[in-house]
Amino acid sequence: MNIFRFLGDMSHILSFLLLLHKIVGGKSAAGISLRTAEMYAIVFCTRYIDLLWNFASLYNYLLKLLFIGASLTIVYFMRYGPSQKATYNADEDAFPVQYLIAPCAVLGVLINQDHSSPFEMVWAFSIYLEAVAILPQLFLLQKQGEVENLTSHYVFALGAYRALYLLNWMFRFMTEPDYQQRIVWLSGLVQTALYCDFFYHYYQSKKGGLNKSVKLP
Amino acid sequence: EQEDHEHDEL
Repeated sequence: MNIFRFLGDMSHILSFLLLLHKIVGGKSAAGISLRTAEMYAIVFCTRYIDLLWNFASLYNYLLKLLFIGASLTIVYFMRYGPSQKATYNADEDAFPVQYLIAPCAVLGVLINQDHSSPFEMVWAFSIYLEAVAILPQLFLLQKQGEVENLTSHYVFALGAYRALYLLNWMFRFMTEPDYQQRIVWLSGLVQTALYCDFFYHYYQSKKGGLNKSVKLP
Repeated sequence: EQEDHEHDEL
C-alpha cells in the first residue's frame, strides 16, 4: 500500500459519499446518469466476485463490500425512489451502453491475464468496463451544459481516484521488481483521459470559489 | 499473456 493508492481509495469513497448524499440525502437524481450507476454496479459485482474466496486483505475485503453495497444502493434509489425517479431525466440519459458493454466483454475474453481462468476473463471485462463507465454521465452533463455543484464534486472525486491510481502504478513500477499490470495501466489511462475535459472546466469554475457551478460548452 | 500478479488492488 502506498499513499497514492490510499488517497485514490479515499477519493473513491468520497465520490460514493457525495453521490449518496445527493441521491439518498437530497432525494434528487437530477443530472445523475442511471446508466453510469448501473455500469459501476456491474463493474464491482464482477470484479469483486473474489470476495467469495480471496481474503488476502481485510482492507480490500471491507472496501469491496462497501463499493458493491453503495453502487447497488444508488441504483436501487434511482430506480425505485419516488422523488429520485421524479428528478431523473431518462430522456437525456440516453448513451447506448450496449456499445460499451459488448466490446468490453469481447475484450475480456480475448485479452486477460490467464486464458484458462473464467475469473480472469470476468476481471478483465470489469477493468475495461470501468474505463468507459463514466461516458453516459459525461454525456448527460454535456447535454445539460450546467453541472450542479454536488454533482461536479462527485464526478471530480470519481475521476481523481483513478488518476491517483496511475500515480500508484508508477510508484509500484519504480519500487517493485518486475511489477507489471499492462491491462489496468492502459485501462486506467483511458479512464482518466476521458475526464480531462471535465477536469479543465471543473478547475476553471472552482478557482473562482468552490460553490460556482461548472459550465460545459 | 501470463502475468504474475495477484489482484491485490481494488
